Amino acid sequence: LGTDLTTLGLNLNSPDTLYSTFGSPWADTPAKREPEFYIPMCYYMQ
Amino acid sequence: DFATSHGKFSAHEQDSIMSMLEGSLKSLPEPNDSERHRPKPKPYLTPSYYPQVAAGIFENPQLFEKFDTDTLFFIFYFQQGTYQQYLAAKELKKQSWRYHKKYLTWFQRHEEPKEISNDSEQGTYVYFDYETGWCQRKKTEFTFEYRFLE
Amino acid sequence: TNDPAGSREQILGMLSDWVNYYLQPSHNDKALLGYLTQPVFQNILKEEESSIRFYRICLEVTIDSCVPVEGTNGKTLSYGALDAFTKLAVLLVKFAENNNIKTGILVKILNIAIKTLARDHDSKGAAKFDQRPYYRIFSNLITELSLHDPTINENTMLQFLTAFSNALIVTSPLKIPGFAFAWLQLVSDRIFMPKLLHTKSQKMWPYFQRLIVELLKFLEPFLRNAELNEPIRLLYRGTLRVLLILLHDFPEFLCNFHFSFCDVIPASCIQMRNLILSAFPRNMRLPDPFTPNLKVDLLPEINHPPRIMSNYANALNAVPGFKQDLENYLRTRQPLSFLPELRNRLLLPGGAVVNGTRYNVPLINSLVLFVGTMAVARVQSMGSFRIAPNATDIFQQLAVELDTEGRYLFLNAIANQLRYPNSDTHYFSCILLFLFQEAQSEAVQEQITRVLLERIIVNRPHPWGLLITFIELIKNQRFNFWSHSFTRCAPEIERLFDSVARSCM
Repeated sequence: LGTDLTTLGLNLNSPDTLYSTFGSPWADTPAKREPEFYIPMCYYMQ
Repeated sequence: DFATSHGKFSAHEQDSIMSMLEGSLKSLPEPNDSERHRPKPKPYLTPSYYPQVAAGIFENPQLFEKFDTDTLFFIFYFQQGTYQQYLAAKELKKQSWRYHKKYLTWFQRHEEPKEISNDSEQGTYVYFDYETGWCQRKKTEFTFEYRFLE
Repeated sequence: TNDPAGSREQILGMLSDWVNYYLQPSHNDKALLGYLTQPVFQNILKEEESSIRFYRICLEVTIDSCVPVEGTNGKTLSYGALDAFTKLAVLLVKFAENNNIKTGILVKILNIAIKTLARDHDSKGAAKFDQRPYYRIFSNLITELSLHDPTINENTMLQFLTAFSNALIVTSPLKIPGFAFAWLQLVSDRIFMPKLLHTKSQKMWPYFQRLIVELLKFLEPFLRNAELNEPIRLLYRGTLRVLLILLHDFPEFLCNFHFSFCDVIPASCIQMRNLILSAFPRNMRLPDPFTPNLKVDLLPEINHPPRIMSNYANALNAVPGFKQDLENYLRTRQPLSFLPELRNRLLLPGGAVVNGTRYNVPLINSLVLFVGTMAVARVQSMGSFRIAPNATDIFQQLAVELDTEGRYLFLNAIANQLRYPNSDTHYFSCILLFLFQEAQSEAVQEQITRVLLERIIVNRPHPWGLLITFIELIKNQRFNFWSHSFTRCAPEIERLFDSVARSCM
C-alpha cells in the first residue's frame, strides 16, 4: 500500500521550493539553505 | 550496460549488481562529502561563552540595510569571497554606489554628471578610499568609463 | 606505462606545488588564476596528448590521496588534494578564451574521470570500491560550474549542463551499479537539478527525463519482484524523495513526461506511479473531485490536450508495419482482419517472457495512448464523443479478446491517462466507464474495478482523473455498480468497498 510520503522528511506543504534545502535522497531532514552567490573576480584584492 | 534492451538482468548479473550495491553502502556519500571547501582562516579558539558559530542573521540581506556605509565597506574589503561580501556589495549598489573594476573602488555621484556618453560619464564623485585614509573623498572632473563598471 | 620517461614525475611535481599553493587560505581565486598562467602549465596544457596525460595522472593521484581522516573510522575522507585539482579544472574551464575551449576542457576532464571511475569500479569490486572521491569530483565541478556566473553566457552554461548530463547518463546505475548512490545524489543535487529544469524553453528537460528513466529502469527488476533489501529500499525511498521534489517544485516536468516514466515503472509500484500521475500544472486550480454533482464535462480544461513531450509512438514504430496498419484501420476501419489479429501482435515474439510478462508492455501503452490521442482529435473536430467508433472498436476488442494478464496491462495503460483535467483524462475516463457498461462478462467489470481500486487504496497522492472516474462508477446508477456480486465476494472486500465509498462520498 505504499508509504506515508509525509514521513520522508520533506515539508510537502511548504510554499517555498523543496530543492533548495534538499540535502540528499538519503537525508531524513532538510539541509541548511546554502545561499547561492557569485563573487566577480574584480572583488578580490591582491 | 548491465541491462539488456528491456532492462532485464540475467540471474548472475542481478547477483553481481546486488553485491556491488551492498558493497557501496559502506561508502554512501555523507553531507561532509559535498561540503564546499572554502579556504577559510582557521577559526580562532574563543572561550565557550562566545558564540562558536556565526549567527544566522548575518545571511539576512535585511540586516545589511541597517549597516552604515563604513561597515559595508569593512565587510566588502575584509571578508572577501564570503556571502557577506556579496550582500554588502548588493547593499552598496542599492545605495547608488558603483564599483570601478580598475581602481577596485566604490564611487557615488556627488551631483548629476556634466557629460554622459555611451562609453562613460564625467563629473564630481565621492569615492571610498580604502587604501590610505579609510574615508570618503571627493573627486572632481572624474571620468567613469563604463567598461570598468562591474 | 606508455607515458614518456620523466613526464609522470614532472606532473607530480607540478601537482604538489599547486596543492600547496591552493591550500594557503590567503590565496583566493584571483591569485590561483595568476599561478596557472606560469609557462610550465601553459605548455603542458596546450598540447592535446600532454594535457590528457596531465589530467589523468592528477586525477589518479588525487583520488588515491582521499584517505580516511584520523579518528573518524573511515567516515570522513581528506579531500584537500582532490579539491585543489577540481579548482584547477574549474579555473581552466572558466577562464579559457572562448566557449568551445571552455566546454572542450570540461568534456575532456569528465571523460577521464568517467574512465577512471569505470576502471576502478570494475577492478576493485564490491569490497574495495569507494564511490565518494568520484562523487566529490563531480559534485565540485557541477557546483562550481553550474552556479550563476555572469562571465558564463547562457549558451555555454547549456553546454556545461549537457556535458554533465551526458556524464551522468554514461555512469548511470545500469552501467556502474556501485556508483548508484553517489549518482542519484548528483542527479538530484540542489544546484544541478533546478538548473536543468529551470532552463528556458525546457531545453534540458529531455536530459533529465533520460536520467530519471535510467534510474527507474535499473530499479524495475528489483521493484517488480518486490525484492526490497537494504540497498534497494534506500534507493527506492531516495527515488520517492526526488519524485516528490519534482511533484512539488517542477510538476509540469512530470506532466509532460508521464508516459516515459509509466513505461518503466513496474505495475506493482502503484504509489510511485500515482505520484507521477498526480502532477498537474501549477497554474491550474483542480476542482475538488468530491464535489457533489461535479460536472466534469462542463470543465473548460477538458477541451485542452495535455502537453506530452515523450515520444509515445516509439514502440509502435519498433514493430514493423504495426503503425501503418493501425493508422489505416483508424482511418478506414479496414482491413477487417486487423482487429482479430491485434491481440497476438501485442505478445512478445517467440513466446519470450521479459520483465515477468509475455506481453510487449511498451507497445500496449503506446497503442492505447496513440489511439486515444487520435480519437480525441477526431472527437474535438467533429464535436461528439460518438464520432470515433474505430477507436472504441479497438478498445472493445481488446477488452473482450485479451486474457486476464493482457487485459490487466491494457486497462492499466488506460488508467495511466487518468490525470489532471485535460482532454485525454476525460476521454480515457469515458472509455473506461464505457467498457464497464458495455462489458459482456462480469470478469471484465471486476478487472476494471480492480485496476481502479488498487490505485485508490494505496497511500496518497491520488491522480484527480482516477478519483473522478471511480466516484462516477460507484455513484452513477447507469453502471449499477453495487449490484455486482464481486462487490460482496468476501467480508473484507465488502468492508473495503464500504470504506472507499464512504471516503469518496
